Amino acid sequence: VIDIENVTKVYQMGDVEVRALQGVTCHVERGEFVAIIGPSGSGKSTLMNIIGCLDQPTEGTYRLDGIDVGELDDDQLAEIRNQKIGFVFQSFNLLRRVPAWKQVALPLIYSGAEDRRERAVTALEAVGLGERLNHLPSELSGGQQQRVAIARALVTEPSILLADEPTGNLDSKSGAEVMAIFKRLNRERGLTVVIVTHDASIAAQADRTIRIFDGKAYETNGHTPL
Amino acid sequence: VIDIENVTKVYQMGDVEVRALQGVTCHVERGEFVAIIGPSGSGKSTLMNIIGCLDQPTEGTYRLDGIDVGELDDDQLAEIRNQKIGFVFQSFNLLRRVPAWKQVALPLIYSGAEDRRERAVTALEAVGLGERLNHLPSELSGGQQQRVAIARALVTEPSILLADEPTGNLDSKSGAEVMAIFKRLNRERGLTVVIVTHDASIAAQADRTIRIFDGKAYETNGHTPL
Ligand SMILES: Nc1ncnc2c1ncn2[C@@H]1O[C@H](COP(=O)(O)OP(=O)(O)OP(=O)(O)O)[C@@H](O)[C@H]1O
Ligand SMILES: Nc1ncnc2c1ncn2[C@@H]1O[C@H](COP(=O)(O)OP(=O)(O)OP(=O)(O)O)[C@@H](O)[C@H]1O
Ligand SMILES: [Mg+2]
Ligand SMILES: [Mg+2]
Repeated sequence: VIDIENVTKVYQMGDVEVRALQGVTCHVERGEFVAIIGPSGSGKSTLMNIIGCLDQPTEGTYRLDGIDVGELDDDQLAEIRNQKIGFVFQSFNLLRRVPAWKQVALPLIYSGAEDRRERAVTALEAVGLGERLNHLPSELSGGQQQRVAIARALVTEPSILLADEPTGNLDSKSGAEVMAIFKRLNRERGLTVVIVTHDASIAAQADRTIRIFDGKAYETNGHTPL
Repeated sequence: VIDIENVTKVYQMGDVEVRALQGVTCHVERGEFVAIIGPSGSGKSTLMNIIGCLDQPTEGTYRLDGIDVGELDDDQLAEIRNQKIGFVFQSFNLLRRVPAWKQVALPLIYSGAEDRRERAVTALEAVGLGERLNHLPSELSGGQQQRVAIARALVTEPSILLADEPTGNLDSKSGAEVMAIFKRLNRERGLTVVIVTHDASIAAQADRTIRIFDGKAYETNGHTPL
């Protein structure tokens, strides 16, 4: 379902070129649970932003469900993001003046759902935030903000979940609860999951690992580099 | 050097009371390396903000180097923060439009140092960011932003380092490099270190662990709860 072909991403800074990704090719099958690991600064978030239709590569092709994403206009990209993809951002990207329940209810507006608040509350209770519904981001702990971002990514029932270091601010128990949710949705609803993580014990729970190093991808069979 | 006595922190939200800390008493000796661990939402960052003179308790006393911090005015608090404390924030708190080298050079302005840029560059090179000096936060990876925050906390050569989950966005190698810096400064310069972490392998490197649970503190001897 995710087809990244020879993708390069270059940032031009004055006369210096930063090659964030260099000829990356990787694939994720529908219903797979894949972990992306690699050193800080190696290109993982850059790759996730391209997969999530938030950024375009400098070179190469990205096909999502067989559609060449590079051919789409901004409206079509927004529609794909809203209908197919749930994205947990590395820095959460919560709205500063919006309470937790509304952060999670907002993505449901596009679908015209009637029971937005109920679904938001259910999603927040699932990540242990049933008593923090009205808190603003500034009134939440780091791990609570992270869990609001997770609830928001899942509330639209996407077919693909992209999670960029979703347990970095969570203790091992809260992290395990979040992984249990991801794995259950993967098993029971065929949710395709791509999770960036620095935690080897989290990566070990995926079907397969993709390693990123210095802007290049190294696929593995299972968890052993080929 | 850090004396927290029966500290309580309550947030009033309408007619609901959130008790972030409840009668917390804990002490850190000069030159100690202490880890604070506990579940997401348990009160760790709240405690760190009080220790860092960024927040005042609702009840109780905080003495820093024997001085009752509750008796100080805003100017005196700012002076203490700038002279004695280096703070690595859980969400980094970088300035949006300022390049990395300047983020790190800024705290040196108060001390009137002449070689601010040199010291900033040295601090950034020490955390592996020698090739990212001119990048804005939006042009840095999550772990690179975290390392800028670490460099900034250390550049003023504080006597106390407060680090709130400083390796959460770092791979194990980068995390180990950061811990090596902290331990070296602790050993060679007597830097007092208080580090909040969700990573048991990071906590194991401290002299002692303080556990926070549901707003209460549980001191340990070494790493075993008393
Ligand atoms: N807008 C930009 N301009 C210039 N360079 C950038 C920009 N965005 C990212 N980079 C650089 O691209 C590289 C890859 O960044 P990316 O955020 O993908 O890393 P990452 O693997 O997610 O790292 P981390 O684990 O620290 O989050 C980094 O070295 C970063 O400095
Ligand atoms: N301004 C505020 N108003 C109301 N409640 C708050 C406020 N700030 C924090 N809280 C609450 O206080 C509790 C403690 O927050 P704190 O940030 O100290 O947790 P933490 O231990 O650092 O968690 P994490 O590991 O997730 O970062 C949380 O339950 C949080 O919702
Ligand atoms: Mg990243
Ligand atoms: Mg915290």
